[in-house]
Amino acid sequence: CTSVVAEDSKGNLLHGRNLDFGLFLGWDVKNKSWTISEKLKPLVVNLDFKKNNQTVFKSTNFAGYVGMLTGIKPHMFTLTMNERFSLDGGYIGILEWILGQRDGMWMSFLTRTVLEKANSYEEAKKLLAETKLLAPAYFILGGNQTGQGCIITRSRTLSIDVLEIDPKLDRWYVLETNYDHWKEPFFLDDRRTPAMRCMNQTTQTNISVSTLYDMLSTKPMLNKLTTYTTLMQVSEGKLESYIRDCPNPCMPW
Amino acid sequence: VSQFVPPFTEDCRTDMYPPSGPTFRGAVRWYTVDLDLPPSKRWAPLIAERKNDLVSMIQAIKDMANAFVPSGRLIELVDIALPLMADTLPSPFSEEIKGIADASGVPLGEVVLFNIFYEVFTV
Repeated sequence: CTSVVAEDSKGNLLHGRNLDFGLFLGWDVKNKSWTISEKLKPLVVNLDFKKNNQTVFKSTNFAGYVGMLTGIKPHMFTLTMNERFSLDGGYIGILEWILGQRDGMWMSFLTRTVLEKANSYEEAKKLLAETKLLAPAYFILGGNQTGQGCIITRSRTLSIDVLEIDPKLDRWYVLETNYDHWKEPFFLDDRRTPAMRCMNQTTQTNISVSTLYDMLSTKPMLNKLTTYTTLMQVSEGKLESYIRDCPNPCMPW
Repeated sequence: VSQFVPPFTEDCRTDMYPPSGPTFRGAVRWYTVDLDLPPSKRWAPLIAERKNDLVSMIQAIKDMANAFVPSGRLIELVDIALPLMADTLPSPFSEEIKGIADASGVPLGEVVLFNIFYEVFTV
């Protein structure tokens, strides 16, 4: 996955993401595609969660999946999550759960709870940083004011790091793939470097929904695992999604 | 040239928006989820339309599981053990997942597996 929160030169926050999933879950030699990724694409839906006929939040989901991977609380915050690999992984959390230790939250139930219950960027950030999880994760959160964008790197029990947008440091965007930002990405899966090169080439002056989509359409940010691209504009309360394909030649991940 | 050798890194694309062409398979449809409905009923309209795709995706996961464990034991374990897990999940997720199983006809254990796949996949 590739997630990015960017602040344009007028202080608007934009949030974009490619949802990549299905690695090693069956490769279709004939069609040069991942079986599960192709099976997930027809399930992609945009959801408008309403209460008293008012929108509470909106999301891009796979039909049948009740948790959240991509969502917007209109005019308040935007949230995506990317997978984080760690030896202290979800299987330990599941084991603890089965043995009756149930003080942690399933990752996608936490994101759903945050989108449903939190009423500000700061409140969302606190919940995502402090709630014990069953599995490690990256939470990428965008707010509705200048400087409100961050990557929360989570282990199961701790918030390991929070990287924030910082206009004073000329950090006008934060971008996460699937590796800790303070370490080099796995050399066979470096999507961070080309993504940052495209963002820097775009510049803050020209960042927009359109140029964000351009970056997310560039290989290898676009790859054979990419099921959908979502673009969110918190100030407009807008979420738009598109189902993707990656024409050959294309990286498997 | 760079895009013909791994990692097929392209020059940064431009003018890809609005989406069209070979990297764009299609737009995404909107549905409403009414949070005023009981959790078990919220997903029924959506699942009624997408259940064939859900069944097909879960079948692909089962085929892969059976490729690893041809005896079918792994799927049996999912269908026997995971429904017990459903009752331990917090509200409203437990009821929503049961509602999806009812609406789609997919065994409850397999809908649970789909919804906790993030944690399971780390295995």
